[in-house]
Amino acid sequence: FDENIVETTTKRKQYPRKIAAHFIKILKTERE
Amino acid sequence: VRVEAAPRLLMFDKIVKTFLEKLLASGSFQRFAHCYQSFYNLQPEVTASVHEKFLSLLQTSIQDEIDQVKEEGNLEVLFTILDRIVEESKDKKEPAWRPSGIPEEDLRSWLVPYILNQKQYLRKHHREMQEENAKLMRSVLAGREKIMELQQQIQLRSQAWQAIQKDKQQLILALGNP
Amino acid sequence: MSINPMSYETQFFGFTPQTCLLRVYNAFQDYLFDIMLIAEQVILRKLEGLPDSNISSSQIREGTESFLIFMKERFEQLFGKMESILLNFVLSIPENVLLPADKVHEQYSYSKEEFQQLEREVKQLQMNCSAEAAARQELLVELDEQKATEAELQKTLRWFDSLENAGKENGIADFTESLAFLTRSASEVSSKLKEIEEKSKSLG
Repeated sequence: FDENIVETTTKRKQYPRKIAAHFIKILKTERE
Repeated sequence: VRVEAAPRLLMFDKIVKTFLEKLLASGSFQRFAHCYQSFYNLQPEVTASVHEKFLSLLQTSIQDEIDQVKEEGNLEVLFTILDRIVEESKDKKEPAWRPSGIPEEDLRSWLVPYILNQKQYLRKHHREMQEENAKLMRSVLAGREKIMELQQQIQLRSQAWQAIQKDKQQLILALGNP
Repeated sequence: MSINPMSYETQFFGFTPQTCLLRVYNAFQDYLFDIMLIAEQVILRKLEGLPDSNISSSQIREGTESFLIFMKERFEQLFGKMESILLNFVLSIPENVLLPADKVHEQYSYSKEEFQQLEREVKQLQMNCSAEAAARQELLVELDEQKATEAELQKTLRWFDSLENAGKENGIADFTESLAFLTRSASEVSSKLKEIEEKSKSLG
């Protein structure tokens, strides 16, 4: 349970930034 | 410890210290001697020194453990950061946002600023393109007019030459009659 | 009892506060037991040097157990208090506090509908831009065509100019007038001829 919580919160901390980085690439490509 | 005022690190140290003091105080020599009554009667000094060693070893072991936990957990830095964040939020009374547990929902807020930025860019780009196309349209219209004009000129010139053609026919006729 | 996973705190600290304290609890408890055994070992070793003491190791063990039970109880009580204070006031994030990393949620809390509306607007803008780009393409194509057409028309006009210039170079300033003049002259000549013929007939 503890590992799940740590894993989940680590994802909450890291994934939005990673996804946002890819999202920015998509938007840039659409611009081009 | 007045819990709401003291910075976290201070609170943490104070609470652990208080815990340790009370724990050691509860292991009093009376109690220890009482539990080892027969040995205490035989060797009171040894009993006292064993008791003293017991307490000091317990204290240093627990203190070392606490220091290790603080170091491994980077607690000093994190407590200081958290104190600052809490301080900055002290005017906010409403419960703050918390993860909803639905990733795509929580992700939306992350993406909104980028989409708004894209929207602003597209709006600006669209306006620029419209202005540019308006200019081009003006050039196209001017070009159409110019071509119309040239076509009219050519039409006039070719009509003139056709008229000359007619005149020439008449001349030939006129010349042709003996 | 519903467990509070303290996931927001875990997001900040990188570990669950309960686990942190559990580790401290286990460590303290281990120390208590270990040091208790060390103390007992010291006493037993001391007793080995006192053969006529009549104190058995089980007596010492009883003493150890009773002291340990007492200390363990006190430890549990004190640790329980310490844990609850630490979990509630030190290792917890007050509910009005938002971590800096989550600021976006304060500024951009969009509902699903609002988000979809925003995406539709962006899509529409993209289509508008594409339409403008297509229009631009067409305008550029037409401008190219106009250039070519204009060049052709200019060429035709220059051809007409060259015709007229050819006339001028041969003394014909204006074809129409010249032709009219010639036609008049020719018809005069032919009427003269006719006159002459008639006269010559009448003389004949």
